[in-house]
Amino acid sequence: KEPEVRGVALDTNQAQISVINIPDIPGSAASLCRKLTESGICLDTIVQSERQHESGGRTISFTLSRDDRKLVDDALSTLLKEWKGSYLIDGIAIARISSVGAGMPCTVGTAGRMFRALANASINIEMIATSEIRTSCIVSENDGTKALQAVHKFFELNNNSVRSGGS
Amino acid sequence: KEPEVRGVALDTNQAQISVINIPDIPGSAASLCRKLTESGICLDTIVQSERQHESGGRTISFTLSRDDRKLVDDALSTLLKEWKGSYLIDGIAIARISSVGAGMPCTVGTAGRMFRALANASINIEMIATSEIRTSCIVSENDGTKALQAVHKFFELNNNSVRSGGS
Ligand SMILES: C[C@@H](O)[C@H](N)C(=O)O
Ligand SMILES: C[C@@H](O)[C@H](N)C(=O)O
Repeated sequence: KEPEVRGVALDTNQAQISVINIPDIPGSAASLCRKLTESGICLDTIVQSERQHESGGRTISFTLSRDDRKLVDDALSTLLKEWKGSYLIDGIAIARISSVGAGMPCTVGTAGRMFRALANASINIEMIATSEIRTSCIVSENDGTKALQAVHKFFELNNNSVRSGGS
Repeated sequence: KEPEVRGVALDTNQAQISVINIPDIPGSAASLCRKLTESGICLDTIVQSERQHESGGRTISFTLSRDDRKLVDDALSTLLKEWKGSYLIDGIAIARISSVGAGMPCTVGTAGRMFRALANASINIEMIATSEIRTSCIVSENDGTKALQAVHKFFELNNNSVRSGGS
């Protein structure tokens, strides 16, 4: 029978940043990504949650490889000047853990169970990007290995985990 | 040669909600999902972006099928009472458009190009959950069909799109 989670991957080579106060109009997300891509920066997880204040600006958070972090300020400097009030902030040092589901009926709640596996190991979740069969959680860098083991154990995976990016 | 995007799906049967001021400690995300899953609610896209204020509370936004929206208030009432200052807000009427990539080198910037396809059609992006090869964008419900056509056209997909959830 199909396992609920087919595999889990840990990437310890990522950094997280957010751009705050992005104009909430068509083209902003596209321009942000274009500037980064043009500088050869690869974005891994990109998250934008629902509008929360009437202030109108939006925040986009993303993760990228640590080596690329130094390229970001130049890549975005023109855009940040153009978008009055916008700025970049760095998140804490992180690790990214992602699971790939086996397409179970979603009332099984696989994403929530992955959050439970992390909570049981007292790991705080910093960022979440989940869609259908794939759940990505960002945790503090120090919790990376513990997170991989916790999810592995919770879903009874034997050799289905992958580590990448460790230095 | 591999296409950059293998397929795109539109779901017009989703609603978006956010829970605001969630205690930022291990277990919050897991408890939120457990309460919803126990009421038979299926979560599709779940997004939590980086901490932005020192206020300490976090926001989790998610999408679910419209029929399940009426079950949410009861499902979460105990938790929302327990989490002082937390509350639920409904987002605007939405559609979800997701593309599945073909695993191109990420410097191609497929997610950003999908945002560009939407921007070219003057479609505002309300929520983003992107991880590696899959990009999910939430747009206003009225933009759903236009979004599917725009992404389809931009990536030159012929019969690789799927519509679901239309009433
Ligand atoms: C904030 C950003 O996502 C904007 N709404 C856009 O469509 O690009
Ligand atoms: C806010 C929520 O994600 C919390 N940090 C948790 O780990 O559950």
